[in-house]
Amino acid sequence: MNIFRLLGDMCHLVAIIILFLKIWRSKSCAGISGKSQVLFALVFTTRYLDLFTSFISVYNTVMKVVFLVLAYATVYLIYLRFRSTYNSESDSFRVEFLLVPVAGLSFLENYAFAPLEILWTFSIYLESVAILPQLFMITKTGEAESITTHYLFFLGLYRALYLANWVWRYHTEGFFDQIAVVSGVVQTIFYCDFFYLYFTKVLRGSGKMTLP
Amino acid sequence: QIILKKKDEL
Repeated sequence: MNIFRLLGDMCHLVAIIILFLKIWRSKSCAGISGKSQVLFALVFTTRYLDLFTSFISVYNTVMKVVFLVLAYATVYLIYLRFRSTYNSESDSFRVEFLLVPVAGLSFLENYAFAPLEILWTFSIYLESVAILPQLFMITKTGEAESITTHYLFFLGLYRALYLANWVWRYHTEGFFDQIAVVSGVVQTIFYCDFFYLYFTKVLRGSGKMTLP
Repeated sequence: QIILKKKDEL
């Protein structure tokens, strides 16, 4: 555990909590892509199956359980509790275009051809693209509430901090996880355009982020 | 036989 990794995990947790509280308090999931949230729930489910097979630390186990619970709770709020506020017409990204290539790639490029390994690889690849339906939705409607942009900011920051964590681990312990690093770099690139808009529009102005 | 490391990251 290093400072980048810990801060990264905390930003990830903060992002998920921000989204959950935003929906819970406003009783509305307007502007939120339910598809991205289902993909994240799928990411956690397929990655954290090792909760049943290996114990790493109390921290690791607790964080995994918290992420899983919050991911499913968020999906529940969007699709069941506050379903009437869900903008399904704007959330029109075709997730099969992500799921099929990601599933195919996880069979082809993995560390071992074993069920848990393939599912772990699938989760890594899927996480790198899971935010695309949300970014697509913002592009399509041309705006996002500031609280939604704060959620995306913390999620992007988590990714950037994990990159720093891998650089640190490579130099201090010789640790290098090729699949995670390549996917992580790809994932972080998706946030660059958003980061630019966040700093130039949301932080400088106020309220909503509108696209030019 | 590849010996896989435990995945300690989240």
